[in-house]
Amino acid sequence: MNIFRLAGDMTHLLSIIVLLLKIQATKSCAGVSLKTQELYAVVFVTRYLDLFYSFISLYNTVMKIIFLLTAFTIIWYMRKHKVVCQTYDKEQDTFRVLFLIVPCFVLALLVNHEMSVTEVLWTFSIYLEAVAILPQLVLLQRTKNVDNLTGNYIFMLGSYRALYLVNWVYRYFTELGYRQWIVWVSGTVQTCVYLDFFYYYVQAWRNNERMKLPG
Amino acid sequence: SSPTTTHDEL
Repeated sequence: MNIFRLAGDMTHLLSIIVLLLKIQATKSCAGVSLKTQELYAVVFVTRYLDLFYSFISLYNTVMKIIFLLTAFTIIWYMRKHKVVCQTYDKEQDTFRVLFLIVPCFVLALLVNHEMSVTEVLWTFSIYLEAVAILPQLVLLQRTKNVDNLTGNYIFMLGSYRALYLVNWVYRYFTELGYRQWIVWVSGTVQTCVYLDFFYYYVQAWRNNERMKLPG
Repeated sequence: SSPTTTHDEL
């Protein structure tokens, strides 16, 4: 494992911790899209089915379990926690997730490495992760004002993907025969989804003001 | 067909 991959994973983990801390400390999930969180849960469940039949490293196993547990913890807070669930912007969070899930699934059936249940589900998780942030970005666009923690959460999620891109370039030059087109293309799309957000995030940071998205 | 890459990334 190279430093870019590790930095990417740590940024991913940190983004989730930031979101959980925001929810726990402020007892509020205002501005957080439950749809996106549920999509991430679907992504992790379909991707980490290999926990049952393949072992890569203790690091991999532990991280997978953490990602699964934290995803469901966030969903639990937003759906079941007495105080937190009342702060959820349900009326604003209306993205039709089936418009993401169905095309990703069809694409996974058409473009995959191997026509097996676990491989198709794994491929589906790769495609779905690329677009899973969209309900969150749409919610942000609607509520306009982005609180710092939510902004940092999304910024870190985007950074994690950007670090993975660097990791792939590094692996391409250091590992003989290493290539994974499905992951590369999806990952590039996924990183591009954040570009607009990055622009406004950096702008707010440079001007030292609260982040605001244009109408 | 290309060999399946082991999914060693998260």
